[in-house]
Amino acid sequence: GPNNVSMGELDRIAQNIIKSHLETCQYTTEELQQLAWQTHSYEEVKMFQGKPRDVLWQQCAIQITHAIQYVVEFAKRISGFMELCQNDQILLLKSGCLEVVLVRMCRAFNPLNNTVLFEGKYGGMQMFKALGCDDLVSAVFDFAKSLCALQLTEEEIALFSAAVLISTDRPWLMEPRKVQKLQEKIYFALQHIMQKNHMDEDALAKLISRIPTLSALCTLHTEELQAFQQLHPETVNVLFPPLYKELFN
Amino acid sequence: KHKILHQLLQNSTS
Repeated sequence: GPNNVSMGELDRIAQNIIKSHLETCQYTTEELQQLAWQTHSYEEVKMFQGKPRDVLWQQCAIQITHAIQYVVEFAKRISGFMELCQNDQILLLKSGCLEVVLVRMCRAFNPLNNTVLFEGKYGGMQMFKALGCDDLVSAVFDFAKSLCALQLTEEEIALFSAAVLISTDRPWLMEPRKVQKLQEKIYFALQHIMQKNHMDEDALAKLISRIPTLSALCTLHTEELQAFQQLHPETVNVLFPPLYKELFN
Repeated sequence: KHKILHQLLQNSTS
């Protein structure tokens, strides 16, 4: 293997991450397949559109927070993550958890009709109109569609999620070398699996090229939250989940 | 500073 990592070790890393991913997904692949064509009716979409802006924001903040709790659990089960110093564990999760949520979201996205699972059924972008941030919503939908186009397997989604989370690009890491070693192994494992699964030799490069978009989406989310908070400070302070505020405020 | 995240990391994996 590359850099003195044996194939046995890469395989162990891959198996651990895939298992961690499958154990911490909100929905199994089977559940998502069963739901895939259950879409919100016209009346249900109208109902979302008719909600006050702050109510829908709160609802989305709760959903995101819920998804993040699963991502924290995913991180904890990755071999080596809990061996990082606590500063770096917190830093990686704080800066990467929403990116992982967005990667995981492609599992619950139907690219054939551009709908996403929200509140039990699938619905399109128009469902989120009342949020008042069409740019962010359409960018998130575009991202999900572009990731779906790569037709990743569950194993690849797992390894890519881990690679996004365990990243040396985050500022203020205390032990960047330790994070780098772990990240390199994850990438080797991802590369190995993708070479096996895809005819397209550039599949990994295409996947990696989505990372800047991920980070741009998170920046946009922070900006939209700040703009929302200026208009609805009470909603954020009183009604938003404490974990959401801790991570994004 | 990151009280809840800290707490989630401390909780034993269920």
